[in-house]
Amino acid sequence: SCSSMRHQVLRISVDDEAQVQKVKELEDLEHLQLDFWRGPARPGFPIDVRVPFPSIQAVKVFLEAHGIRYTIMIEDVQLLLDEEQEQMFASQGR
Amino acid sequence: ARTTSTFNYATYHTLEEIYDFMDILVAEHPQLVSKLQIGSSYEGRPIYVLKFSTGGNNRPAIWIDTGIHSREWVTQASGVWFAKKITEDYGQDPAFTAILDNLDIFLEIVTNPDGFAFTHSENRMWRKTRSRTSGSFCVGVDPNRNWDAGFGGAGASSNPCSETYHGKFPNSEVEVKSIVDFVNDHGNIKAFISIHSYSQLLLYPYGYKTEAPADKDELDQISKSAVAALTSLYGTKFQYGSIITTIYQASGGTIDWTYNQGIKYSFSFELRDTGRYGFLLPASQIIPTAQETWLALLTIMEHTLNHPY
Repeated sequence: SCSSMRHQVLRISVDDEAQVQKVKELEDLEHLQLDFWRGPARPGFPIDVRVPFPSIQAVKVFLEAHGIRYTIMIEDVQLLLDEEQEQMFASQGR
Repeated sequence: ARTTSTFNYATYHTLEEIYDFMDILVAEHPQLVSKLQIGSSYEGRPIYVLKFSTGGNNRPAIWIDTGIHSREWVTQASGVWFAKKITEDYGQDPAFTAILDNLDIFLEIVTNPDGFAFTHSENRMWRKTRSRTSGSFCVGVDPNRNWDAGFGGAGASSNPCSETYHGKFPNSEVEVKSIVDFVNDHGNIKAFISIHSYSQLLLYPYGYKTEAPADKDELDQISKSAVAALTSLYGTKFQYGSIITTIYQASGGTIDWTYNQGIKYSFSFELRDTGRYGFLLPASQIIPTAQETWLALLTIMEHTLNHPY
């Protein structure tokens, strides 16, 4: 749906329990409308979070300010969703 | 598809297509497969379980469910593949034939039909059920926090808007209650396997408490063997252990309840994570994911057969 336009999924790497707790603080900020695909667990365990476009900057600033490493796992969720739909329609067509 | 041989297992399917597949499979193998309706979802969709049996009366059984979290599409797709695999391998693979000659298998492919339909119609990222909570505009309960095992404890949320909302009371979700009633009525389920994605984990109780299950050593050994079998196919690395020590505390979970009912071989899978797609795993990965997972399931099923209790 267009509501996932330019949503990104960040893969966050947490090195210690303090960083895990820091990311849990993010989880509590409801206004950011974050969707944790892999929730905060323990050090060394990747955390994946889907971030709506309006919140991306704030989340990245928060992570960088606390020295928490992250990569962009999915650049634009909507593009993947569109690909998935196209693949399904193409398969149904076949 | 008009036969399960022409059905495309390498694509994601809608609820209607999966329900059609079930009927075709039953029609093709009436002596082996039957379709049971164990309830109706909150929005009134039938909840179906495929029963694979070669006879006997209330034989010891294995339960496998996929799709309890609706957005985890590779699990429902794997469930469809498992169903076909069972009909193909019975009578062909000696080890599996021995399993089905002595145990029944119950397979619930779409454990959360309303959520699954919603991922196709409105929101691909929907996880929960679609029940309404009075006093909140938020919809749905996490069906893996709604079981009567440490219900409402840490690792679940009392906020209806949370993705881990546990619901107003245990088994409040008809999708959960239907399984609870089925398990209690059957009374002879010996292994219960609930399949999720993604994190590449094989988990056993507990999630709601740090206390180890009485059978921890055996469950750990089975997990080690099952993970080795899974990894042997494509090299996919899995971790294993109890839920609370491997990931985090999570209360009200499925296999904590089944284990507390005496179903010793209670496991939960988290399937493939390529580190690039999360829940949006490309359809090209469905079959290899299902194939490797089946090797782990076989390990658990064989152990269940060889260690009656």
